[in-house]
Amino acid sequence: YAIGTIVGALCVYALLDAI
Amino acid sequence: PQLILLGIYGLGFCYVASSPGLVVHAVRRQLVSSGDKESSRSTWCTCIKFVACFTMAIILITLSALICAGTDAAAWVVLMAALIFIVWQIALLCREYYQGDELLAFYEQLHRARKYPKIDLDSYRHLREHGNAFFIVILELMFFAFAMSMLKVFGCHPYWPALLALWVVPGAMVYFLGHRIEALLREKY
Repeated sequence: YAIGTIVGALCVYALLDAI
Repeated sequence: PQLILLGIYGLGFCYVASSPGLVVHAVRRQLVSSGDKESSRSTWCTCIKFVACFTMAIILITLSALICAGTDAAAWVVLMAALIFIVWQIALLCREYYQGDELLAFYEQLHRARKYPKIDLDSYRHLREHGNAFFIVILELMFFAFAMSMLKVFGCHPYWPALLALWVVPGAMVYFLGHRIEALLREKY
């Protein structure tokens, strides 16, 4: 879940950026 | 504080994205077999036929939608691929639900196998857990592509969160599989 959280945070950041 | 918030969002994203991992674990009896006696080959053959039929239907819908709306083709393809992935999981879960006898036999076999020395269990469990961690990363990237495509196709249209919820529907359906096993056990003993 540590790797998952980092990848997830990056994904959320990119998604928020896209909105 | 914003970094912590992003971390929490990231954990939530990871949790939601890993939903198909739970489904694969629940239906592993169908997907991986030990040999000829209980073959997973028939499942995979059915899967290929199912995905082929579904893909053809989706291509037709996509083409008609593209002609009408003129949206981003790549986003539509990702969206439709995600839809196939979701329906595939639901189909496997339904199959698992109705193969009650085999499902119960699988768990009984597992129970017997667990009486063997712990070291054997640990070796395969470690492999599975570490594999699962990387599998989740792949799922996160798939979920990201899905969410990004939805944004592209639907923009901030109110029903894109509904499509997002669709991603976790198969994971939620595992709940009923748990009840099914309980009911089968209750009936048997």
